[in-house]
Amino acid sequence: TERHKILHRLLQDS
Amino acid sequence: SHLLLTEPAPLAANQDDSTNDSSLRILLILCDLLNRELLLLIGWAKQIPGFSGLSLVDQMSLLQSGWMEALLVGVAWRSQGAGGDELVFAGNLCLDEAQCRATGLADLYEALRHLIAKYRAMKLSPEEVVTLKAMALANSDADPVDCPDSVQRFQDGLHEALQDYESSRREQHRAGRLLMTLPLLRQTADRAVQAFLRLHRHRHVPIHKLLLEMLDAKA
Repeated sequence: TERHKILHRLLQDS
Repeated sequence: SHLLLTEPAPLAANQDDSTNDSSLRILLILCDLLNRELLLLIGWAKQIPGFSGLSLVDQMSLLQSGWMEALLVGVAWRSQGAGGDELVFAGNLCLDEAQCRATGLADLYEALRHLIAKYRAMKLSPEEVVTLKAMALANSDADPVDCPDSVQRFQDGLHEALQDYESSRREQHRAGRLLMTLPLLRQTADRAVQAFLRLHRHRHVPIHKLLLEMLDAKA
């Protein structure tokens, strides 16, 4: 997830 | 009907006056548009029934594998409706063959025209387009899968929706025919990813962070 942090953050945002 | 309701409104391209080079300008406008489309796509994916029930790892994997296929379903759909030989990335961003050649997207143009011709011959309905887009994501063959049973159930739910829809139209071969277009979509998306990576690496076209992150995941 460190390499894909934008996607990770967007998926966690509700 | 749920997918139709959650389908985002089409985006418009933003103009760019940071360069006098017309080919580079088209690419900058296109990359900005794709980056914004990706943001919408991620929000849209969360609304597909079953997606949010997947583990975060699987949600990421499916999106990293299938995002370009899902975006190209939209481009093909808009282009099919336009009637001409242009690729309709947005209502105000239509690229013809010469423009694609000049911007290093000749390969993508050829592949997308093939896909558009196929969809046009099938006369896809809006219901089929949104289901195809969700199925492209669900069927993205991400590897490894964290929870294979959940991903399978997610795929089964979409398949069932497609079959229900087609049986309501009394088109018994239609679901199968649609599924048989998925290999061409996969192949076209691979060529699109290669084209954008090439533009970034060899021609140093700047690419927004999210788009670059998603391209890197495919590299």
